[in-house]
Amino acid sequence: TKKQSSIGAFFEKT
Amino acid sequence: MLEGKFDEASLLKKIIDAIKDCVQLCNFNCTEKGITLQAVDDSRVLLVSLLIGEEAFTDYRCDRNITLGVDLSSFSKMIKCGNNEDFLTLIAEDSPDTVLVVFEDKNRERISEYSLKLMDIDNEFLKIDDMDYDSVITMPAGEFAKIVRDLKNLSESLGILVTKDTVKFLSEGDIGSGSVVVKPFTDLEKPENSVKVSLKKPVNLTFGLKYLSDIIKATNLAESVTIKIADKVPALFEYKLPSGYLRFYLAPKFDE
Repeated sequence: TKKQSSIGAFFEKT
Repeated sequence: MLEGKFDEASLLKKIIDAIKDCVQLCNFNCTEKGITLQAVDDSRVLLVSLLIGEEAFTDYRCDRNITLGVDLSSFSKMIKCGNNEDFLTLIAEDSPDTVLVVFEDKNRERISEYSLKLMDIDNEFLKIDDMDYDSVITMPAGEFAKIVRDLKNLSESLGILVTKDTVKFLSEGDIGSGSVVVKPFTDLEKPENSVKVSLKKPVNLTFGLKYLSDIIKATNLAESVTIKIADKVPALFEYKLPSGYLRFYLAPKFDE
């Protein structure tokens, strides 16, 4: 099975 | 003050229809260059980034930056009240509580006005840097939508494999498996039917079909979709607007 990653892990908050 | 007039209401209708099922409360940021929106879906997997450039409007002015906090489900109900061919004008004051939506029928003297209450929406803004992608695929938007719809019947996940000049979409589920292979193709008479694949490095990634099903709601906006993918980063799905774009960044699935 594969786990869904989160978009927040890739882009920094400004 | 903001005053943005679309030649046809259909453009804004299609944009809102494309995003309203994955994001609901959004800030429309209006500047002299046009209108932008960035929002992340509730499960924080899909990011929507919209630019409606100034040139997508027949008339556009925005003297100061204005934020319109909009509930898209309410906005969608309102903009459906206009005919597709009507002029649609968005009007807002500098610190607005409401945005006015004005439809003008081109064939008769009929003007309809709707006023939408705005909301204070506290949403974070993510910084999206330009990335180097391993592979870029441009293909007819309708063809991509069909692949997603067909393979969604089999599984919750879609694999996208790009090797030399070949893109393979595949899904495997309890009832069996399916795959669609797409190769570069040039249609001289109808360039929008062409498929382009550029590859720096082979790619093998998996995405949730639930989110891809949201993305393909943008299919009516453009003839083609551009898919940019690289290992271990979100894929970018881009639908070009007459001026601007609707982009979706989708976080991949990884092995546990």
